[in-house]
Amino acid sequence: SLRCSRDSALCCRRDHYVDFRAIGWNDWIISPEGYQLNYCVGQCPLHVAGSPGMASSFHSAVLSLVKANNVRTAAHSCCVPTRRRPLSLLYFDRNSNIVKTDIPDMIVDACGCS
Amino acid sequence: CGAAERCPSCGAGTERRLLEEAAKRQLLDGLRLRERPRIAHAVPRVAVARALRRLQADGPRRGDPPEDERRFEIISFAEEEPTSSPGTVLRFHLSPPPDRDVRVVQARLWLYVRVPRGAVTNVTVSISLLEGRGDVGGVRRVSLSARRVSARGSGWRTFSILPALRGSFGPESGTLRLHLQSSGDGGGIVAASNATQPRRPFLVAAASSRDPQHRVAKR
Repeated sequence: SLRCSRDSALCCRRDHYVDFRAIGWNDWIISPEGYQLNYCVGQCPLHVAGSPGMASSFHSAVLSLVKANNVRTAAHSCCVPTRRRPLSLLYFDRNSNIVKTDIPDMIVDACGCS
Repeated sequence: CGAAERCPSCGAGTERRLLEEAAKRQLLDGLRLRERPRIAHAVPRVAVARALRRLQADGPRRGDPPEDERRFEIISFAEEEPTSSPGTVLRFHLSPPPDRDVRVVQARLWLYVRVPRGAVTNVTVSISLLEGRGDVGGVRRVSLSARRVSARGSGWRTFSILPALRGSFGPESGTLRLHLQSSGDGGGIVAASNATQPRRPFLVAAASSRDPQHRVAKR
């Protein structure tokens, strides 16, 4: 659930703003003018598996399972979104009607190791 | 996971283009569209702004929908159809959202009633649904609303037409036809004589649909 800095290696959230004018879609999308296409990137070595962005109890559960099952220490887990929010969109449909709707889980707010 | 997440042959430009393509894909998937809509005829910004103000004036949307439900609000601008009968025929193209089980929960027609300056007038507006194609005299009509509007000066009036949509976005064809008649001393309805008319009648429909994909994702 940390924002990536330039040299982040560990799992973090990389922010990227998409401007609808820049992709030529501002003629049919009325509002907003763009949105945050954030994504999760970075390493998830074993000792952080299940940690940032997840309940700490989950983290300790994962570690005890790893020890109990003698999982190879080189194993990695995955850097995934752990909190997302909807995007409200106002756009013209193919019949020039105006449609207002929310797209669920569209914006990644936090990342964590699975 | 764990693989080198940076693309070895990517320069900043390539990465930006990859992300823009990803954003387009994500938006179209989120709206359940195969491709971006090609706008057939642009709607004057004045009419859009006015309609959005009405949408906001309709009050805040009812609380957050349940997780696996999605809400839509659609504003559709009327086109006027020629008719040999008295009154006006308005046509709306309601392309139903791509979900199948859409349930229309509210549908209101906004009409601009013009009244001579300074006069107080009573205008009776009757609205009926035309079922099928063809002119007013040759198709079945379902009366939706007949209401006396006491108007002091010109202004917008709304009429509920929920029965017309019967829970869906109108007939399978997606085209909804309404026949309007107004009678009264001096007042009249401003129809959509031409597309640039800033006071074109428009329809506001609110709908909700079950979001099967979202339900599975949450589970």
